[in-house]
Parts: sequence; structure tokens; C-alpha cells
Amino acid sequence: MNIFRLCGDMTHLLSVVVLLLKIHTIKSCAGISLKTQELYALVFATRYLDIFTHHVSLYNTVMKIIFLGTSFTIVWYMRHHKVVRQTYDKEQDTFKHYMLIIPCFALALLIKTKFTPLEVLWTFSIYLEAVAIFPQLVLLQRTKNIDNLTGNYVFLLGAYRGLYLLNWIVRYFTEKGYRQWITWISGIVQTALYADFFYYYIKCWRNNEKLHLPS
Amino acid sequence: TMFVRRHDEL
Repeated sequence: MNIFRLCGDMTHLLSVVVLLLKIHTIKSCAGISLKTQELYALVFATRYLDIFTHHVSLYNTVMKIIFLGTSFTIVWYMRHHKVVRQTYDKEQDTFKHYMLIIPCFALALLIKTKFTPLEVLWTFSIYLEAVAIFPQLVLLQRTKNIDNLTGNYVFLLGAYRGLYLLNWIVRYFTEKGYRQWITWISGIVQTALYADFFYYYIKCWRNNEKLHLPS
Repeated sequence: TMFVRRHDEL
């Protein structure tokens, strides 16, 4: 495992910590898209089906359990916690799940490495993760006052994807025969979706302004 | 081992 992969995973973990801090400590999920969080829970549930059948490493297993557990916890908080759920911007978070799920599933049936349930669902999760941030980006654009935790959460998620790109470049040059086109192309698409957000995040940070996106 | 290698990322 190279440094970029480790930093990517840690950034991903940190993004979850930031989000849980906002939800659990401040008891608010204002500006957070439940649609995106539900899509992430689906991503992890379909990707980590191999958790008990194929052992990669203790590190991988522990991280998988953490991502599965936290993603479902976040969804539970936003849907059922009596204080947190009242801070959810339901009227603004209008993106439809099926508009992302159906095309991703169709694509996974068409473009995959093997036609087995585990492989198709794994491929589906890769495609879905690439676009799962979409409802969150739409909600951010509609939010007038984006708080620091929400802005930092999305920034950390984008940084995690950027670090994975660097990890793939290192792996390509150091591991013989290492290629994974499905993951690479999806990863590039996923990172590109953050480009606009990054631009405004850095611009506002440099000007010492509160984060706001042009609508 | 092929499976494990292709799915060794999170």
C-alpha cells in the first residue's frame, strides 16, 4: 500500500468523522443531502459483499466495517433521530435516487469484468460511487449559508478521490500488469465532479470569505 | 488470488 492510498483512505475516514461530528455533536444535518448518504450506504452494501468470503487484509476488513457502519448510522440519524431529522433540508434535497441507480445498474450489466452477482454488484457500486455526490452538490448550490463543517466534509471527500488517482498512478508504474479500467475511468469522472466545488472552495478560502457557490 | 487482487482497494 502506497502513501497516497493510505492518505486517501484517511481523508475518507476524516470526512466521515467531520460529518458525524456535525450530526452527533451539533445535532444538525443542515446542508447535508440524505439522497447522497443513502446512495453511499448502497455503494458500501453492494461493494463489500465480499467482506466475509474473500480476505484481503485486516486493514481492509476493519475499514469496510467502519464505512458500512457509519454510512448506515448517518442515514439512521437523518431519517429517525428526533432532533437531527428536523434540521434536514427536505424541500431542497429533491434529486431522485433512481435517476442515478438505474443507469449505473444498466451500465454494470453492460460493462463489467465477469457476469457473476458479486462482480456485477461490485461494478455497480463503483459506477454509483462516482455519481453519488451529485445530490449533495445540487443541495450545496441551493444552500445560502454553507457552514464550515459541510464545506470541509465535501472538500475531504473530493480530496480522497484525488489521492486515489495519485495512488493508481503509483501502482501503474510499480506493479507489473496492474490495470483496472473500470475503476480508473469511474474515479476520473468522480474526481472531475468536484472540480467546480474545489475552485470555489479555494477561492473563498483565499479571500477569507464564507463558502458560497454561484447558483 | 485474482479476485483478491482486483478488489484490494476500498
